[in-house]
Amino acid sequence: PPQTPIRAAMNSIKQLRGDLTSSGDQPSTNLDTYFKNCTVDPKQDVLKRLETLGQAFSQRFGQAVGPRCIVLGRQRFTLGVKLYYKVMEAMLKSEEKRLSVQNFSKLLNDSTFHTSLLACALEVIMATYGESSFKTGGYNHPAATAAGGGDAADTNVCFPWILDVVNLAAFDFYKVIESFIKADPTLNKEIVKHLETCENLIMERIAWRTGSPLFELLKQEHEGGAAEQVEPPAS
Amino acid sequence: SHDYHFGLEDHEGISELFDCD
Repeated sequence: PPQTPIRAAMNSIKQLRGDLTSSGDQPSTNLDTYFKNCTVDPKQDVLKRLETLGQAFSQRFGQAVGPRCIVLGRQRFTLGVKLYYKVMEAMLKSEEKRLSVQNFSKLLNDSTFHTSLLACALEVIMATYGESSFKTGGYNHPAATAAGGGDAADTNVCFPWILDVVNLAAFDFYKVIESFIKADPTLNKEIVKHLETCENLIMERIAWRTGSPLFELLKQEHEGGAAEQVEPPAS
Repeated sequence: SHDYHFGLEDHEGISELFDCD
């Protein structure tokens, strides 16, 4: 029988939490091995970054949703960390198979990669709980209603809110989306759709704002390669 | 199941996207 919106939202949350039950909020043995295989072990930086971003996220979540919700923010962050580690491990396994390498030192010591991956994980958590919803702005989403988050918030925490919290450029966030979806086949249709909407928003608008790293990349491509003939506009 | 379009080729992955190839 078709589910009510609240039942569907509750099941989505239950599924997410169930999928993350076996995931720890610390790196797994496999992930530790990948860290140790690096020329420079990134583990301490990873843990330190999570500590810093965890505090920032909880504070901003509390400011946005309500001061009583800082603890809720902490819970969301913890789930986000579990998903972050889970997807990281899956990505590395996939890359190991694809590239036949075990030393991912450059990637795992790239702060932007870790911040992007974490931001994507947090966006998935917030979308599941209805806090990040393009349709309703998060306030009237069945999950948000069912969770009792009925207090009016001062700030909408819908995407791209998370980018500002973790100080991440939209173009860098964009880079992880497809690999994230590929690495976690348990993501449900609604969440994949949400990430796809984020992706489109970035490509159509946010990545083209002043200060985006996209412009530097385009400049490097233009200067690095041979000058190409510009095609005249077709009539 | 979803209908997300995966655009990356077999020789493209997260390592290339973060300039780590």
